[in-house]
Amino acid sequence: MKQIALYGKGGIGKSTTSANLSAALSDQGLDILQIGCDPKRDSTRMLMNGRLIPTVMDLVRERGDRNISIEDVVFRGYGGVRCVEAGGPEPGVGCAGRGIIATFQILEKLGALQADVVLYDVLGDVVCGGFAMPMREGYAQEVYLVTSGELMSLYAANNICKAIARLSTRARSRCRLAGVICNAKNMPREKELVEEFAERINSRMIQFIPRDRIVQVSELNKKTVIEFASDSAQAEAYRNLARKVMENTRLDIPTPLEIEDLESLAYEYIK
Amino acid sequence: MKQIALYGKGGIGKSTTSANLSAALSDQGLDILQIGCDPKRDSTRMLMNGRLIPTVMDLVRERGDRNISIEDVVFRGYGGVRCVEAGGPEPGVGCAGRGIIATFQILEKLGALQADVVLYDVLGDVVCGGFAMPMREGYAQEVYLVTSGELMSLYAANNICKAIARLSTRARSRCRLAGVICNAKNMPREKELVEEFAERINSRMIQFIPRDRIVQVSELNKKTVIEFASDSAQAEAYRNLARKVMENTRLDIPTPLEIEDLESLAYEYIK
Ligand SMILES: Nc1ncnc2c1ncn2[C@@H]1O[C@H](COP(=O)(O)OP(=O)(O)O)[C@@H](O)[C@H]1O
Ligand SMILES: Nc1ncnc2c1ncn2[C@@H]1O[C@H](COP(=O)(O)OP(=O)(O)O)[C@@H](O)[C@H]1O
Ligand code: SF4
Ligand SMILES: [Mg+2]
Ligand SMILES: [Mg+2]
Repeated sequence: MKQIALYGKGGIGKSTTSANLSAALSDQGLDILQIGCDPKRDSTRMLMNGRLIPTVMDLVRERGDRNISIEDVVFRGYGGVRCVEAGGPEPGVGCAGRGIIATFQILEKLGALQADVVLYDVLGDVVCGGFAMPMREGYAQEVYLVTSGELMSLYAANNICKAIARLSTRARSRCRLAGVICNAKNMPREKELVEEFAERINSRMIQFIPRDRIVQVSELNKKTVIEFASDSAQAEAYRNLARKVMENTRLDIPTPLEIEDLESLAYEYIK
Repeated sequence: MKQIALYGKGGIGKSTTSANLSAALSDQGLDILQIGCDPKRDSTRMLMNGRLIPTVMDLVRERGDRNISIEDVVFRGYGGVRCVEAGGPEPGVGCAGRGIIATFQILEKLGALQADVVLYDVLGDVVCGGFAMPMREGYAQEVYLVTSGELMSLYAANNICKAIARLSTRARSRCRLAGVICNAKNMPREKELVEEFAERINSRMIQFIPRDRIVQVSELNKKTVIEFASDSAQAEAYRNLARKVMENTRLDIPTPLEIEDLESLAYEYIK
């Protein structure tokens, strides 16, 4: 069972990339479980024809974790991909991380945490104990960073590396950096910048995904690009990503950059 | 002592707005304390000539909270504005919220949590118990949402409203929604969209701040717009915001929107 996580700054394209990656892997014949671990709870929406499935945390708050069956929380979407949304903490009150772990434990108890590939889509803006839970507790073993060339998304990716590096010393966590996915904003020299960033954190850029309007068009049709525009170049980029993820054996302990070095790197590519 | 907080999605412009607001208030003769509560710890950078001041949390981890003096954590910047950065949790391990509260308690113990206006600049991507701490524990009493017309920043602002509404029922928190600041991305009809959003959450847009390259130019010069380009229209927008914040008496309990209603609202303004 391959257990991969996509981490990155909010809005960078984790869910779009996750849903398309899951769809592509499913088309390749694999049994996929995608678990949204972002309070936005919309990770699986494009696999579910635009539907926002109920979240595990909402159900736990409504009924208690003993009154949840597998059909309440696991939904079959495009290509048979199984979809789960952890949901978020009670606004202003709870801990997102505890909700995420509770979700995993419920899925395990229901025998639902099984698949050829489990894909965790996780918010990466704050690398507190809460959002690091999938890595800390050994669920997410191969972490892919999703970033553009924008300094703010590189900053978030770099922070996630600090967490991975720290957690790599713990027995239970077993998580490693598997690669960097550039989800482009179509900036000049963006690919080179993200490639260099990836090298310097002791990893590599595994796929460059262009910014393409076909993503918006597919979204308006409530589908992934894989489903809505399977002949497009964008769909091919997601299929390439899927192949590379399945073939990838390179797992690293990252070497995060100092803030000043990250800034100088980003500025080199602006002039 | 006026205690205000700026909350909003990461990257939306909280720190830029906070630093310029503090600078403008200071120019009006007030004693200002700005506390950065974002793990990015760069809230006060433009008031400190580009310097990233040490964070309280880093110092606590290095020396313990008993060995911290006021000069270690409170720095005087532009116009005498006093600057503090709470810092972030240990990546992958700690709780951002506990760090924020520890910072406030240390400042209180040092007699440093005093000013005409205390301005908290707080990450609003995740409205977990951690980042809601300034509101929960009664430090932040007037909350200003910083948003653009982009759905993702409105979504974050709406979530913060859920937290404010929930916490308004608790005795200790005393926090209210004081207004919405539109930090523009120069989208068509953006002002109208944010005005309508503000009305529908039972508040109002208190200031429209254009997107202006003078912000980048000032930043490259390591200064706020108030300092670097005090005759610009952008500086005047920040001064207007400062005046309105000091005159504002309207404090509301917000009425957050349902996701579907927020999306329909945003889509109305796209066509
Ligand atoms: N490669 C891309 N090209 C064009 N638009 C994209 C691309 N990737 C993501 N987007 C858009 O960016 C927005 C945010 O993406 P999303 O996957 O929801 O981010 P996240 O899950 O990281 O918060 C979505 O509306 C999506 O349409
Ligand atoms: N009104 C504006 N016009 C142009 N650029 C802006 C404006 N406000 C913010 N920015 C830019 O947006 C970036 C993010 O702003 P920042 O204040 O750091 O966001 P936050 O504190 O919410 O994470 C900064 O680099 C800043 O230069
Ligand atoms: S650990 Fe993280 S998610 Fe949990 S309350 Fe603290 S800041 Fe929020
Ligand atoms: Mg997402
Ligand atoms: Mg900031």
